[in-house]
Amino acid sequence: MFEARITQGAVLKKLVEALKELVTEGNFDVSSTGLQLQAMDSSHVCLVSLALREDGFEHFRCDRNMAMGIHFQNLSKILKCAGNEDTITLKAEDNADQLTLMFESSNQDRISDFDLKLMSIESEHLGIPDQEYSAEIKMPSSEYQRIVRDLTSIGDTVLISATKEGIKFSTSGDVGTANVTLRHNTTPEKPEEQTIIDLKEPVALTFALRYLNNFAKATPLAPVVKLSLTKDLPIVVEYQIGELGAVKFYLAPKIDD
Amino acid sequence: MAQQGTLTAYFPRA
Repeated sequence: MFEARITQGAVLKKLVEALKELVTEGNFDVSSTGLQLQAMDSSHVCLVSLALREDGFEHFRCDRNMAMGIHFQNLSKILKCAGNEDTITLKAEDNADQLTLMFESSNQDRISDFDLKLMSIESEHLGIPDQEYSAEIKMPSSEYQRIVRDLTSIGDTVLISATKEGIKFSTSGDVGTANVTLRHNTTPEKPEEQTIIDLKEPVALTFALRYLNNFAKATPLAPVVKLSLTKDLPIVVEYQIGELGAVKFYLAPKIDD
Repeated sequence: MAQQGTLTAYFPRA
């Protein structure tokens, strides 16, 4: 059987809110090491990779590996019934066709359970190589959210260029053009307010803003976001979810004809 | 016009 208990149920709620518009469905792959998900959007332009570690949960038990097919809008409907302070327990028997979600209020005076019907999903895993990136930028997640939201109102695509001067986001559209540059800035005392640019070589890539904007739905999960860029490769937008794990979004670049 | 690539062009199917 599978059983995973998380005291901060709100994390699970935020996670599903971050994914549900990007990917309709996907398999929660559970094993003794934790819970993983890899799912592409319907156009195969972007991919969500989620990894939650077994030791990040208050309790985790998985007797045999399982792929639980989840419809994210449906999971979201159920998680909306959980309170923000609730502890959430996920449970499934081996080969089950449903996932039980149990919500306990913080003072234990309200307990509810919901069964989510599981789906059979043909999973299509991509092999993502471990690699060095030309530029890795850590910035406040709220800053990333603001930049992509602002630029989405001006244009459809963004040119992201990382140089030793900083990281520049440029777009243009019917109303005109926009450029936002962030400089390497480690002045703020709190690490989550710093902008850290780790540059091996300058790189510039163009991406669809619609997707980058969608990734920002993960902002409530983490104070810092990391962008990784390499010439002619997908960008990685990564949010560390405390000690629990991380969610990474991959987006293929726009290619000039 | 720049074209949108797909991820399967970059990462092999496992």
